[in-house]
Amino acid sequence: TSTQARLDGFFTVL
Amino acid sequence: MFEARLASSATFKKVLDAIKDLLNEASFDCSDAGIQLQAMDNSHVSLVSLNLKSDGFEKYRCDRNLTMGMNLASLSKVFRCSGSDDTVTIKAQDDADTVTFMFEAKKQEKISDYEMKLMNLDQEHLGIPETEFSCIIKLPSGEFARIVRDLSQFGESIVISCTKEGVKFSTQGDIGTGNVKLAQTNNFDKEDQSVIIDMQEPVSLTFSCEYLNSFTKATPLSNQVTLSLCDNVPLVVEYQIPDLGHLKYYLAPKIEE
Repeated sequence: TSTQARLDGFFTVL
Repeated sequence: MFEARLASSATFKKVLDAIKDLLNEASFDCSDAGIQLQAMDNSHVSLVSLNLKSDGFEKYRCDRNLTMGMNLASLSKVFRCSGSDDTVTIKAQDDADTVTFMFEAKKQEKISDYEMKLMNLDQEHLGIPETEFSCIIKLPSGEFARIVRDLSQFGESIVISCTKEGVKFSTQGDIGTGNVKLAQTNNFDKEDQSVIIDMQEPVSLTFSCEYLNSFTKATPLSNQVTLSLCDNVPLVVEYQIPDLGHLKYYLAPKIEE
């Protein structure tokens, strides 16, 4: 089984 | 004062159709450079990044940077009122709380305008780091949409595996499995009908069918789509909008538990 990763952490908040 | 006139309202309609599944509302950031939109879906699984260059418009004037928060369902209602050959002019005063869309038929025989309320959206701007992707795949957008649609019948996820031999899309579900392999084509004089693979490292990543299907709503915008893959970073699905800009989707992979 796999879980859906989230995008938080991939991008930096400007 | 902001004023942007686009020769084809149908193009903007296609952009809206391509993002309204993922976003309920979004801020359109207007500057000298053009119109940009960047927003994550509610689940923070995908990000939409739209860039419409000012020189892609017939007329473009932006005296002060302006952020226009809009409800996309309402915006769709407005664009449903435009004819397929109409031009559209988007107008807003500085610090206005409304935006006006004017649709003009080609011979000026019909002119309509719609004023829509703007929203104050508290949206953060995200910096997207430069990534050296392991694999960059260009393929016909219709082919990508077809593969995602076909495989979505069988499972909830699609594994995209890329090697120097080609790219493979796979799924599995209760009734069985499905695989679609595409080899690189040599049809260089028709680039938008070709499959072009630029591979540094083989890569295999798993993505949600539901999100991939939403991204393929952008198919009418472009004949070609670019998929950029790398371990541990989001997939980028990019549609170039001819002479106007691009629409990119970022999607977090599924990971093994």
